[in-house]
Amino acid sequence: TVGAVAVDSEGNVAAGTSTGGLTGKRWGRIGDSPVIGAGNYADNRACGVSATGAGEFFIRLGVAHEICARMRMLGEDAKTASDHVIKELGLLGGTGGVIVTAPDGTATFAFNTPGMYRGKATSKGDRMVAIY
Amino acid sequence: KSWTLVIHGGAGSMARDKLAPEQDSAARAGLTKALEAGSTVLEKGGSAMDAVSAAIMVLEDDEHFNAGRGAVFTYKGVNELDASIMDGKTLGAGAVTGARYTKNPILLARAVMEKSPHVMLSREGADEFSREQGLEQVSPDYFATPERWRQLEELKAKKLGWYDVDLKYG
Repeated sequence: TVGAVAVDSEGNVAAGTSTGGLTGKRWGRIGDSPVIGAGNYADNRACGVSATGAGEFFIRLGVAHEICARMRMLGEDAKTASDHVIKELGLLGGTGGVIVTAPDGTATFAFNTPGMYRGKATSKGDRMVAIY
Repeated sequence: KSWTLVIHGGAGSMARDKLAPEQDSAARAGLTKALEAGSTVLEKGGSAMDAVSAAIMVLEDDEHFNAGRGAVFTYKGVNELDASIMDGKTLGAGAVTGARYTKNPILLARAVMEKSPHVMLSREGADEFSREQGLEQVSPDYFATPERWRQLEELKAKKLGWYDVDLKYG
């Protein structure tokens, strides 16, 4: 699965996710990537989220929308909201992670599995590619 | 003018220290290229939607990532691609599942958002819509790579659970 979230110079947020799904999937199985609110969500009032991991858990928890809702209704920042929801995912037995950006330019990650391939760039000149 | 772009290339159980050097460098090269593509759009004042599309297309074209070319195989040995995109300004959203002929599934998801009244299209219908929108079409074997085929064969030979294999290969 691959994903990107961005906030542009007008403060608009967007999120995108694309995947081949699970190796050996059967019966037309669909994970979280194409499910708006589970593996992908964007809302200028909160943040943009793209997820990767065990899709069934992300769908049941509504991870991407849950992070935006926590920011919007509880006033949490992107890192706090993301950490909380990924922790809850883990308690359900799910693995994976999210990338998040917000209109204020916040860029954060939250995940509970090693081997996440990530990158970040900002207008301030940040350029980071990492494999955790 | 300030902007931010964050990308991911998936998550697997394979920690960094277990990756083969060429896997590591290939993943980093792909991520760097995707960051450049998205950053170029934003530096020119382009929209977040265009930046996200540009970055993801690079990773879809890169066979080292499980999306577009280089996607994993289904149990029946075909590639079925899923994608979604969402605009935080309008809450407009588009998604496709089980697409088999569109070179860049993220563009198909975006076409669903911008050119249809729907949010999600699937399988033959998504493929039909893609043709109607004039998106670049490829034959199914464009997505196929020997490494992903080997992973499927390993799954079938060892009858591993789907999660086992996916978690291992990301």
